[in-house]
Amino acid sequence: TTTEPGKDEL
Amino acid sequence: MNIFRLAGDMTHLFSVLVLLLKIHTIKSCAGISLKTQELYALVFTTRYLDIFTDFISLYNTVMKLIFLGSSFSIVWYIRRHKIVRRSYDKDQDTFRHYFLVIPCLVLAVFINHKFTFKEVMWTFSLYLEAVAILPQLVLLQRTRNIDNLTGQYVFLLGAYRALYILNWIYRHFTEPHYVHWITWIAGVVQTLLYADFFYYYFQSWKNNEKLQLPA
Repeated sequence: TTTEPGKDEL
Repeated sequence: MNIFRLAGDMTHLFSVLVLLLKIHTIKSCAGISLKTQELYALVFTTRYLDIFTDFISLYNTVMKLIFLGSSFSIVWYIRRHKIVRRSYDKDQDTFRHYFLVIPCLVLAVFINHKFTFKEVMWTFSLYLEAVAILPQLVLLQRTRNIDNLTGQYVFLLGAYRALYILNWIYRHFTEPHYVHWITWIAGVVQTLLYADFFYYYFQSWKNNEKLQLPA
C-alpha cells in the first residue's frame, strides 16, 4: 500500500 | 492488521465505552479528569485531520468517528450536562492544559517527519497523547479512593498502549519498511506512565482489595 507508516493506525 | 493491533483498538474502544457508560448511567463523573478528556478530544481532532481526505478502510474511518464522537460527548457531559457536571470536582482537577499542550506543540514543530500542517498536527497528537493521561493520574493520586469503573477505564487505556507496542514489534519484523521512531518513542513514554498504576492495580486485584494509590 502507499499509506505512510503509522497513518493506518488509530 | 495483526491480532495485537486489533486487541489494542478494542481495549481502547472499551475504555471509552466504559467511561461513557459510567457517566451516562450513574450520571456522575466523579474521579474523572476533565483536563485529560479535553486533551484526548484535542488529540483525536489533530490526529484525524485526514479523515475526509485519505481513505484507508471502512474500519479505520468508523473507528475514527467513534473516537472523535465519544471524546467530545464525554467533554460535553462533564461540562454541560445538568446533573453530571455537579459531580465534577474542579478543585481537585487542577492540572494546567498548557503545561502539556505548549511543549508538545513546540516539539512537534521542531521534531517531525515532514514540515507540513497535517504532519506537524499528526506528530503533535502523538506527543500529546503520550502525556494526556497525566491530569487523570494526578487526580487518582489525590482522591485515592478509586471506584471500580474509573480503575478499569485507566487500566484499559494502559492495556491499549501496551498492546500497540506489541503491534509495532510485530510490524517491525513483518513489514520491512515499518520504521517510525517518533511513534515508538512517544508510545513507549506513554506506556511507561502507566507502570506505577499497573503495579497497584494488580496488587489490589491479587489481594482482592479496593484499588488505592499511595499518597
